[in-house]
Amino acid sequence: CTSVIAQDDSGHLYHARNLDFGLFLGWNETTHDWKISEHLRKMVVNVNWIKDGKILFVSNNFAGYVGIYNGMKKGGFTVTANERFDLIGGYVGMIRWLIGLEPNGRWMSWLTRETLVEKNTYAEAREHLRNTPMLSPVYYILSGVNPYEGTIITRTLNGTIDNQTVEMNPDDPYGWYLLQTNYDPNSDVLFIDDRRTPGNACMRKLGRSNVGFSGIYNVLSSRTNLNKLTTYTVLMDTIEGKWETHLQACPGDCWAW
Amino acid sequence: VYVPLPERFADHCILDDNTNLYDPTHQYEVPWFTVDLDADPYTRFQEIATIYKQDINDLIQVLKDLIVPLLPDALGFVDIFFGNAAEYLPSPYREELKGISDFTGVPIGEIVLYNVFYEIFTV
Repeated sequence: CTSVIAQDDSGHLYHARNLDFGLFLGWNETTHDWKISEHLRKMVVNVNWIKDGKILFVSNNFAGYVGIYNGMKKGGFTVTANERFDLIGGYVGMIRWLIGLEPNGRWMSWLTRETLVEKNTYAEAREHLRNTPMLSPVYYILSGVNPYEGTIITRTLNGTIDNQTVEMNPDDPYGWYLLQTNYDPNSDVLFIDDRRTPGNACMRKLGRSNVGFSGIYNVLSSRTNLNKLTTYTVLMDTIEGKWETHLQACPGDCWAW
Repeated sequence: VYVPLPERFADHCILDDNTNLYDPTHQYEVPWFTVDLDADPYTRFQEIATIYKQDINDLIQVLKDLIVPLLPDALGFVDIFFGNAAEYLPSPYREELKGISDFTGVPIGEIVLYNVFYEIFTV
């Protein structure tokens, strides 16, 4: 996956992500595509979540899946969740939950949903996503409505790794955006899975002045941020309340992840 | 040993080509649904589950086709283990998953597996 938070020259924030899923889960030798990714593309839906007769927040989901990977509370915050691989992974959390050691631990995508239901501001959401015990590691990418309200929260089961958690930074010449794939922000990426370097290069080519749905979509449609695992791109603007999900695929000569 | 990728597979920023792939009309390829948080959790996902019944079944079947040749007894384990685990999931998720299971005809253990796949996959 690749998530991006970026702001334009006026400080208007945008949030977007590619959702990649299906690695090693079967290869279709006819279409040259991952079998699971192929199926998931047919199951993408947008959802208006209603409470008291009003739209509380929006998300997109795979049909039959009740958790949330991406959500937007208009005028409040947007959040995406990127997979974080760790030896102390979700199966450890599951076992601890099953034997009663983590009765209050939250399943990853259910914590995202809970945050969207219960919290209304960037600060509230940030606090909740940083500190709530959960059952699997993850990267939460969170943005608000004010300039530089953007962060990557690197989660373990019991807390946040502070030295791997980054914020948008007005003092950094490239602090107008954050780009997160599936590696700790302050650590090297696996050399055979480097989507960070091309993503950063493309964002810098785009430039702050050209940030918007169109510019970020084109970054996320560039190899290898776009690859054979990519199922969709979602574009979010919580200030204007705009939400677009675009199905994605990478047919032909394209890296497998 | 460094083996350079063929050019056609290499990283490529399409902005270098002055290309614009963004077409806002493509967003309409993804349908919108409503989930009412004030409704009975069992029926909240009825519309989505009913419309996508076949797709959900097909997805689960792909997973089965991958797992069974390697672990022939795995499906029985999934149905029992995750089926039992469903009873201990927090509300409203427990009821929502039961509803999806009933509306799609997919055993509850397999619906739970689909919904906690992230947790399993993070290793």
